[in-house]
Amino acid sequence: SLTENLQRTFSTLRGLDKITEANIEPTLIEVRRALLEADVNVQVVDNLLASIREQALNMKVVQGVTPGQQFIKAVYDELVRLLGGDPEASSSQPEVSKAPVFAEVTTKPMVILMAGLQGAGKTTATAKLARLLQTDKRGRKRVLLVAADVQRPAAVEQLITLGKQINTEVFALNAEKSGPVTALEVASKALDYAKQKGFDFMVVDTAGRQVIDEPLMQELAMIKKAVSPAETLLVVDAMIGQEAANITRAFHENIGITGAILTKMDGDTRGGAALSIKQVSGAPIKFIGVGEKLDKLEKFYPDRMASRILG
Amino acid sequence: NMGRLDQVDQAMKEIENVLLGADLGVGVVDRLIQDLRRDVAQKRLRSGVQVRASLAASLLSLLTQAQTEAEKRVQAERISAERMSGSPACEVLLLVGTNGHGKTTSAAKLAYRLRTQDKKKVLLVAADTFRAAAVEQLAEWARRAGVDIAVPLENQKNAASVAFDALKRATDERYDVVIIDTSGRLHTNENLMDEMKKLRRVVERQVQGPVTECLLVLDAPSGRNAVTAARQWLKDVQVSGLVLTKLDGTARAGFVVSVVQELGIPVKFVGVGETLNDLRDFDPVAYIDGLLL
Ligand SMILES: Nc1nc2c(ncn2[C@@H]2O[C@H](COP(=O)(O)OP(=O)(O)OP(=O)(O)O)[C@@H](O)[C@H]2O)c(=O)[nH]1
Ligand SMILES: Nc1nc2c(ncn2[C@@H]2O[C@H](COP(=O)(O)OP(=O)(O)OP(=O)(O)O)[C@@H](O)[C@H]2O)c(=O)[nH]1
Ligand SMILES: [Mg+2]
Ligand SMILES: [Mg+2]
Repeated sequence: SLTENLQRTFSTLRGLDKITEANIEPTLIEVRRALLEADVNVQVVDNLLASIREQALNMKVVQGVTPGQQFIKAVYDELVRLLGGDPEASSSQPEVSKAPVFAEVTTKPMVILMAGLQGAGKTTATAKLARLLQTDKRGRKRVLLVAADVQRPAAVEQLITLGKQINTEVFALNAEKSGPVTALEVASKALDYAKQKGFDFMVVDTAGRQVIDEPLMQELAMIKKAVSPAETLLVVDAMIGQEAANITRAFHENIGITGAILTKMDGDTRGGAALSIKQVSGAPIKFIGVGEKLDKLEKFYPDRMASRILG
Repeated sequence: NMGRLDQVDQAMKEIENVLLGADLGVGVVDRLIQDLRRDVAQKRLRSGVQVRASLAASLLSLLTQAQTEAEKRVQAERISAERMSGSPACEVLLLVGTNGHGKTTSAAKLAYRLRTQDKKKVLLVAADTFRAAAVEQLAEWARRAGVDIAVPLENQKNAASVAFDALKRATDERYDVVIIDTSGRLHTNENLMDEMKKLRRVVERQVQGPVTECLLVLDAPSGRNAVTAARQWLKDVQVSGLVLTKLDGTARAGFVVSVVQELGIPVKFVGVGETLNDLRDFDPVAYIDGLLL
């Protein structure tokens, strides 16, 4: 792991009382390799290293702590900060774990729009989110799921099936009854329905799309305009590589994201994409998916993610 | 003289970042840049254009050689397996891989191609008994592709028995090819990987021969974890080829170089979109061009 490699690299610095440009270079190369192998975007890595280099050179050697340990802590702390966390507050502290993920919203329904590449896990995440939202501590909230993916075969059926599993209503338009239907129509009509029936939340599932697909990116922008979501969440497969930075930038410039959900974190991917997403959009990762079942959604903790990326 | 060196060094730095940004991985890139430095010195390359051309040529030759050797390896394995068991009663394509990467869509595309281009009698098998509306999704694709489909019986949850029933039907009704779509799974889930090993055994016992292809489906945006996944799949289920999907997007899928060269898994097909026609054979030249863009 990087931590072990760094311990080894730094053991050669044991006798030193000062970290210099020369002796830090091999260590920085080691950190660069590890972060790239963890799928952190190359530009994000190089920015991070510039900041680490500066911190390391200004580091005062602390009594009883080896320079290696200090350096590792500096890298870890920087990762936590870049992921939107506070290195001094760990996820085991209740004020961190109990902090609400979504800001309070006064208008009803609070709308959440899901977006992302094909196969990222949007439909599953939509249902997982609904399950969380409706079992709110302050009393059962009513959530409306919106099946606005009218393109993928059986996408609507998939959301309807998931909705049944958690006893949640799904808004869908039947193409056979009303003729060909657009995603924009479904989303707009769903909002009217949600307002009319007094739903607390409305979560809109959309079709996966590529960022170079102009018409589909425009469609997404129109959907956002029509439903004015309080939250726009980018759903990203944790196995994603360097492209995480580019697709985050493209979605962010197109519709402005307020958060992200990193799925399939139950695998062994290091998840460096988390760093790219936060760096490029400024939006925090709010949840991670840790399995296919609908109770497999966890709150995102920067410190746990930092440890995972560092390996 | 300094200006010329600067231009070459600048080109090397840019190339390194392009290759890293394309998910080739730091180990592969280090080796490529090392070889490139040697070529620059030996051939006395002077310009950025020459440096880039030299790298493109080495990368292409590395990949085509690795692809050829991988195809030979897989072919030899199939021949030796058939020597042991005899050739299978019908051809079977098994699609496996990570959740959401494109197995179901690729199964449909393959069925469509085999029916329309190769004039085969194709049976699609919906062996994903877990995911919501997975069977409905493949059934709709079967309808669009004009092929028959075997679906699970009501309450039939065991994927291996769905495959078993489908293969009985395939031999009884004389289908040429059976394409089995399976549920997505992470290579780290031991129970699900065991289930897949068992599925393959049941299939091969039923057709009395090796599956024709065990295709691992991985999508282009995947990072270095795709190599880890492929390695585990190879170890557990012996995949015979890769289907690389979503190459119509912005991702360049540099992990493919490692999968072909280090693991010896050849790329069989490429997915370039969401319709039945969006299936291509692997073209190393086009792939390398895409990497270096
Ligand atoms: N292991 C695991 N699988 C997941 C997770 N989230 C989603 N999946 C699986 O990933 C696959 C794709 O999920 P979907 O919800 O259909 O993805 P999507 O983004 O809606 O796909 P499109 O609508 O086609 O773009 C399914 O097999 C899900 O069960 C997760 O956190 N862990
Ligand atoms: N752009 C693009 N999208 C693709 C391609 N192949 C598949 N997709 C899309 O990716 C999404 C997931 O495809 P599926 O075929 O459902 O993937 P899967 O591997 O069967 O998913 P699970 O069964 O849930 O594990 C769908 O929205 C497909 O339309 C491709 O080559 N290009
Ligand atoms: Mg979906
Ligand atoms: Mg599928």
